[in-house]
Amino acid sequence: ERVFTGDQVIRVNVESEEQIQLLQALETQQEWELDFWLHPVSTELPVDIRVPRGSLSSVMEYLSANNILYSVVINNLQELLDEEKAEMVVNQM
Amino acid sequence: KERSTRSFNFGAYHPLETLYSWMDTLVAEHPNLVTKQEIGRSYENRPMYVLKFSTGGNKRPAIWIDTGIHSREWVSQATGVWTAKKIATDYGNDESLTSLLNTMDIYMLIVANPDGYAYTHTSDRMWRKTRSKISGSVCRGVDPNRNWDAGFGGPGASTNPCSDSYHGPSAHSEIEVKNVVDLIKSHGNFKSFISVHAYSQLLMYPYGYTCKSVYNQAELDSVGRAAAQKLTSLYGTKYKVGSICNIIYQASGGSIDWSYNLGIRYSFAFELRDTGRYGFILPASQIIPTASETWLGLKHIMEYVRDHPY
Repeated sequence: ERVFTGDQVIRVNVESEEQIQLLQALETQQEWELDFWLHPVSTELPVDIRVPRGSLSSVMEYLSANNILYSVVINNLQELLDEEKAEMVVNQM
Repeated sequence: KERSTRSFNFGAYHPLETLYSWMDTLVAEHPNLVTKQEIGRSYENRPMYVLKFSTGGNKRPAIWIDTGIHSREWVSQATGVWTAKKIATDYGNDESLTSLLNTMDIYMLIVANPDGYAYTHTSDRMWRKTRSKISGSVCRGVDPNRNWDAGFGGPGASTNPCSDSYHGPSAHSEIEVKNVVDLIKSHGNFKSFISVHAYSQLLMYPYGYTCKSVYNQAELDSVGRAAAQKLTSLYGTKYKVGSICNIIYQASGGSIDWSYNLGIRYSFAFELRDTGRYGFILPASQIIPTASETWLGLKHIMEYVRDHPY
């Protein structure tokens, strides 16, 4: 079973068309294996990205270099998944 | 095993087997209203079950509701379970719903992507697509909401089998999609098609594959806004309303575009809540509040469909 230890989910409240394009450029690159939970489409909607642990520093660097502010909404995805699974086990019993 | 739906914990996530056995219990408790129909099998040969809510007649005007087409959006399937129970228990008690079911049928496909759902429990909680093998690729699965014959292969869907929005080798290539297409076409009298996803609190209508307005845009927009208001009235969860293309992005091959083009005028898609904190991992404690608020929006749409035959 795949684990997501150390993966973070970040939220970007985009402020401009230019930022949308910068984030769309991230969507197309495969190397960092980003999982866009909410896609960069408009300044009206937030962008949520699951960032694998191994890509965190590169992504943070890219965002800072382009003055794109973000917040971390899920600090360690696996922790949340473990809680979810534990709750399901209890419920099944 | 859950012996009765009364003891079933609607405020929890359940594996596929539990959901399927719960369906049998619901049917057993409401034999004059609910039947379970197998509409075909998935790629990995799991049954796809539709719950049909009917008080008689033959091919009455019908409303379609599906949840869970993107497997990782668990709150969507959980909302489907709660909603099915709500419909069954409110029939005979809620005057409006009773009058609806005395003239129309409701079909609910709670697990629209069973292979993907099973895979999120065993192998990859973040899986979104089907689990079909793609010839010539090591990657698997097609985005089942890019595989419908509506602008198929256009912008907003990927040609890359490894992408989460891969549209598939051809329209309706995914058996999970084709099973629904065949049912809807053979029935021929659906008046509304509602697909429930998660997340980001949106209530959308066609089109996704083009930003051109549909013929019934004004009507769909006003019904959508009224439904969203009803939803918001419970807990204040704010929804945006608009066409898929205008409110999110151009996304071709979507189910509600296909249903609208087939003539099913009242076609809508919900993107349920996440209240900005958990995304796809919405805590189970938020299932019932999410389902309860969504019901107010769903019910408004269904009442409108009942009162505006065409």
